[in-house]
Amino acid sequence: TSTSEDHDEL
Amino acid sequence: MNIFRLAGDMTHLLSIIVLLLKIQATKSCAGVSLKTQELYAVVFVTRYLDLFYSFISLYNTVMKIIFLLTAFTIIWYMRKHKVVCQTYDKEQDTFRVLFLIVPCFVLALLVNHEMSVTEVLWTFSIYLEAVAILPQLVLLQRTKNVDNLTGNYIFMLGSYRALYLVNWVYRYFTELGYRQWIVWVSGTVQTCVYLDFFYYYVQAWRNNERMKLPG
Repeated sequence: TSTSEDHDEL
Repeated sequence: MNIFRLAGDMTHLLSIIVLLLKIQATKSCAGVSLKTQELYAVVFVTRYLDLFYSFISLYNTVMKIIFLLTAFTIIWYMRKHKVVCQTYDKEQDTFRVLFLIVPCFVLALLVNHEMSVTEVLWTFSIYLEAVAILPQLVLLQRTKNVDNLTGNYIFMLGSYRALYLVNWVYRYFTELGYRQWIVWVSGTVQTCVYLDFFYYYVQAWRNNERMKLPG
């Protein structure tokens, strides 16, 4: 699962 | 970064520029929902908290700052500017936004990637963005006046998330193990909310006439 640092999108 | 996501971000930025230009050039915000603009400000604030603690890229940081600044500028115009604020139809823009904010927040507490403050707020912003346009669409139905610039603003705002859907498909097939169910489902719902508007917008464009919404 993606975690917070994965939020590379706007 | 891929072309679909870049196109999506540019379309999103352009939609905000079009709205700002409309308000600045015509000194009017008639037909624009302040509630939707405030919901978007909440979306940006709760989503971009990582500005303070994580650097992803210059592009990412610059775009986040632009989105935050433009969102608050639009709200300032609609609330404080002596001429513009008189053109805001307050009595028509009555959507009960708490009915959007509370369910999205509860859902973010229940369905998220990680039970941390920033992660729950980020997830809340994803859910809220899917429904943030509703006050604007309701206002259009009520006032019937879809002026060209406002129509273009909504069309581009809806298109940006549709481009993001393509970006997610592209990333799914090109990046091994790339999964973002929360964003994918929410982004799909968000795009579907616009479908009705898209239908009437394209119809007006094809008949080369002013866009009108049904009774």
